[in-house]
Amino acid sequence: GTRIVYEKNFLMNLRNSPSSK
Amino acid sequence: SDLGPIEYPPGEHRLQHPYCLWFSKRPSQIQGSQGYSQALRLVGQVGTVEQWWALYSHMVRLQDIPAHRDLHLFKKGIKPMWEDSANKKGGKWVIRLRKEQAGKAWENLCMAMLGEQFMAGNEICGVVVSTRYQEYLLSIWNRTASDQATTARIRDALKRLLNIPPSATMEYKTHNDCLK
Repeated sequence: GTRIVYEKNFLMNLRNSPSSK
Repeated sequence: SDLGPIEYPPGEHRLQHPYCLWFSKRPSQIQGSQGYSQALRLVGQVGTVEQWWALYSHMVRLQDIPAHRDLHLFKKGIKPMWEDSANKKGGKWVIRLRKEQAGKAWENLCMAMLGEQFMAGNEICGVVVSTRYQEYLLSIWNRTASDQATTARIRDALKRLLNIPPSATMEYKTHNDCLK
Protein backbone atom coordinates (compact mmCIF):
# COMPACT_ATOMS: atom_id res chain seq x y z
CA GLY A 1 0.00 0.00 0.00
CA THR A 2 0.87 3.69 0.07
CA ARG A 3 3.38 4.85 2.64
CA ILE A 4 2.43 7.63 4.99
CA VAL A 5 5.16 10.19 4.37
CA TYR A 6 5.50 13.48 6.27
CA GLU A 7 8.02 16.20 5.54
CA LYS A 8 9.72 18.11 8.33
CA ASN A 9 7.78 21.35 7.80
CA PHE A 10 4.45 19.52 8.02
CA LEU A 11 5.50 17.84 11.27
CA MET A 12 6.77 21.13 12.70
CA ASN A 13 3.43 22.79 11.95
CA LEU A 14 1.58 20.06 13.85
CA ARG A 15 3.92 20.54 16.80
CA ASN A 16 2.42 23.93 17.40
CA SER A 17 -1.19 22.95 16.77
CA PRO A 18 -3.50 23.05 19.83
CA SER A 19 -4.35 19.32 19.66
CA SER A 20 -0.75 18.28 20.39
CA LYS A 21 -0.50 20.41 23.54
CA SER B 1 7.59 -4.35 28.36
CA ASP B 2 4.38 -3.83 26.39
CA LEU B 3 2.05 -0.87 26.74
CA GLY B 4 -0.80 -2.59 24.91
CA PRO B 5 -2.42 -1.61 21.63
CA ILE B 6 -1.81 1.81 20.14
CA GLU B 7 -4.75 4.21 20.19
CA TYR B 8 -5.57 6.24 17.11
CA PRO B 9 -7.80 9.17 18.12
CA PRO B 10 -9.96 10.48 15.26
CA GLY B 11 -8.52 13.55 13.56
CA GLU B 12 -4.92 12.79 14.47
CA HIS B 13 -2.27 12.12 11.83
CA ARG B 14 -1.40 8.45 11.76
CA LEU B 15 2.26 7.41 11.36
CA GLN B 16 3.30 4.68 8.92
CA HIS B 17 4.50 2.62 11.92
CA PRO B 18 3.89 2.85 15.66
CA TYR B 19 7.07 3.45 17.69
CA CYS B 20 8.22 2.89 21.26
CA LEU B 21 10.57 5.13 23.21
CA TRP B 22 13.04 3.39 25.53
CA PHE B 23 15.52 4.78 28.05
CA SER B 24 18.60 3.06 29.41
CA LYS B 25 21.62 3.70 31.56
CA ARG B 26 24.74 2.04 30.15
CA PRO B 27 25.46 -1.06 32.24
CA SER B 28 29.00 -2.03 33.11
CA GLN B 29 30.75 -4.51 30.77
CA ILE B 30 30.47 -7.27 33.33
CA GLN B 31 26.66 -7.32 33.23
CA GLY B 32 26.60 -8.21 29.51
CA SER B 33 23.42 -8.44 27.47
CA GLN B 34 21.26 -9.62 30.36
CA GLY B 35 22.20 -6.50 32.31
CA TYR B 36 21.49 -4.42 29.22
CA SER B 37 18.05 -5.92 28.80
CA GLN B 38 17.22 -5.23 32.43
CA ALA B 39 18.46 -1.65 32.12
CA LEU B 40 15.99 -0.88 29.33
CA ARG B 41 12.88 1.03 30.37
CA LEU B 42 9.93 1.48 28.05
CA VAL B 43 8.90 5.12 28.37
CA GLY B 44 6.03 5.46 25.94
CA GLN B 45 4.58 4.64 22.55
CA VAL B 46 3.19 6.71 19.71
CA GLY B 47 1.02 5.98 16.69
CA THR B 48 0.25 9.51 15.53
CA VAL B 49 2.18 12.74 14.94
CA GLU B 50 0.22 14.40 17.74
CA GLN B 51 1.16 11.62 20.19
CA TRP B 52 4.82 12.04 19.20
CA TRP B 53 4.86 15.75 19.99
CA ALA B 54 3.04 15.17 23.27
CA LEU B 55 5.68 12.61 24.29
CA TYR B 56 8.55 14.72 22.96
CA SER B 57 7.45 17.80 24.84
CA HIS B 58 7.51 15.82 28.11
CA MET B 59 11.02 14.53 27.53
CA VAL B 60 13.94 16.01 29.41
CA ARG B 61 16.08 18.21 27.16
CA LEU B 62 18.96 16.25 25.69
CA GLN B 63 21.57 18.57 27.20
CA ASP B 64 20.15 17.88 30.67
CA ILE B 65 20.44 14.08 30.44
CA PRO B 66 23.51 12.79 32.34
CA ALA B 67 26.36 11.07 30.47
CA HIS B 68 26.14 7.39 29.55
CA ARG B 69 22.41 7.27 28.96
CA ASP B 70 20.69 6.13 25.78
CA LEU B 71 17.32 7.10 24.34
CA HIS B 72 15.99 4.67 21.74
CA LEU B 73 13.04 5.26 19.41
CA PHE B 74 12.24 1.94 17.73
CA LYS B 75 9.40 0.50 15.72
CA LYS B 76 6.93 -1.16 18.07
CA GLY B 77 7.77 -4.85 18.24
CA ILE B 78 11.54 -4.40 17.82
CA LYS B 79 13.58 -4.30 21.01
CA PRO B 80 16.56 -1.94 20.80
CA MET B 81 19.04 -4.80 21.23
CA TRP B 82 21.43 -6.55 18.83
CA GLU B 83 19.82 -9.87 19.78
CA ASP B 84 16.35 -8.97 18.49
CA SER B 85 15.52 -10.95 15.34
CA ALA B 86 15.03 -7.70 13.38
CA ASN B 87 18.50 -6.49 14.36
CA LYS B 88 20.76 -9.51 14.41
CA LYS B 89 21.75 -9.27 10.73
CA GLY B 90 21.74 -5.50 10.83
CA GLY B 91 23.99 -2.59 11.53
CA LYS B 92 23.99 1.10 12.28
CA TRP B 93 25.28 4.42 11.07
CA VAL B 94 26.88 6.28 13.95
CA ILE B 95 27.36 10.06 13.89
CA ARG B 96 29.50 11.76 16.53
CA LEU B 97 28.44 15.30 17.41
CA ARG B 98 29.39 17.90 19.93
CA LYS B 99 26.88 18.17 22.73
CA GLU B 100 25.49 21.52 21.55
CA GLN B 101 24.94 20.20 18.02
CA ALA B 102 23.11 17.07 19.08
CA GLY B 103 19.70 18.35 20.22
CA LYS B 104 18.61 19.70 16.84
CA ALA B 105 20.14 16.76 14.97
CA TRP B 106 18.29 14.26 17.22
CA GLU B 107 15.00 16.08 16.64
CA ASN B 108 15.62 16.02 12.87
CA LEU B 109 16.57 12.35 12.98
CA CYS B 110 13.36 11.39 14.81
CA MET B 111 11.21 13.44 12.44
CA ALA B 112 12.94 11.94 9.39
CA MET B 113 12.23 8.41 10.61
CA LEU B 114 8.64 9.05 11.75
CA GLY B 115 7.92 10.82 8.44
CA GLU B 116 9.42 7.97 6.34
CA GLN B 117 12.02 10.24 4.76
CA PHE B 118 14.73 7.60 4.38
CA MET B 119 13.05 5.81 1.46
CA ALA B 120 14.51 2.55 2.72
CA GLY B 121 11.44 0.34 2.64
CA ASN B 122 11.13 -1.60 5.88
CA GLU B 123 14.88 -1.52 6.50
CA ILE B 124 14.85 1.06 9.31
CA CYS B 125 14.54 -0.41 12.84
CA GLY B 126 15.06 2.64 15.01
CA VAL B 127 17.27 5.49 16.15
CA VAL B 128 19.37 6.03 19.27
CA VAL B 129 21.03 8.97 20.98
CA SER B 130 23.81 8.13 23.42
CA THR B 131 25.10 10.78 25.80
CA ARG B 132 28.82 10.90 26.56
CA TYR B 133 30.82 13.53 28.42
CA GLN B 134 31.85 15.82 25.57
CA GLU B 135 29.98 14.36 22.64
CA TYR B 136 26.72 12.65 21.75
CA LEU B 137 26.37 9.71 19.39
CA LEU B 138 23.36 9.47 17.07
CA SER B 139 22.68 6.08 15.47
CA ILE B 140 20.20 4.74 12.98
CA TRP B 141 19.76 0.97 12.91
CA ASN B 142 18.80 -1.01 9.81
CA ARG B 143 17.89 -4.65 9.32
CA THR B 144 20.38 -5.82 6.71
CA ALA B 145 24.00 -4.76 7.09
CA SER B 146 24.97 -6.58 3.87
CA ASP B 147 22.56 -4.45 1.77
CA GLN B 148 25.10 -1.87 0.63
CA ALA B 149 22.75 0.02 -1.66
CA THR B 150 20.34 0.65 1.22
CA THR B 151 23.03 1.57 3.74
CA ALA B 152 24.45 4.07 1.23
CA ARG B 153 20.98 5.53 0.66
CA ILE B 154 20.49 5.92 4.41
CA ARG B 155 23.88 7.67 4.72
CA ASP B 156 23.02 10.13 1.95
CA ALA B 157 19.60 10.82 3.48
CA LEU B 158 21.20 11.42 6.90
CA LYS B 159 23.52 14.06 5.43
CA ARG B 160 20.63 15.75 3.68
CA LEU B 161 18.06 15.62 6.48
CA LEU B 162 20.06 16.25 9.65
CA ASN B 163 22.02 19.38 8.71
CA ILE B 164 25.05 17.84 10.33
CA PRO B 165 28.31 19.81 10.18
CA PRO B 166 30.85 18.59 7.57
CA SER B 167 33.30 17.99 10.42
CA ALA B 168 31.07 15.34 12.03
CA THR B 169 32.33 11.78 11.55
CA MET B 170 30.04 9.03 10.32
CA GLU B 171 30.82 5.34 10.37
CA TYR B 172 28.87 2.17 9.69
CA LYS B 173 29.12 -0.74 12.14
CA THR B 174 27.49 -4.12 11.84
CA HIS B 175 25.90 -5.41 15.04
CA ASN B 176 27.80 -8.63 14.47
CA ASP B 177 31.09 -6.71 14.87
CA CYS B 178 29.78 -5.20 18.08
CA LEU B 179 28.88 -8.64 19.47
CA LYS B 180 32.36 -10.07 18.88
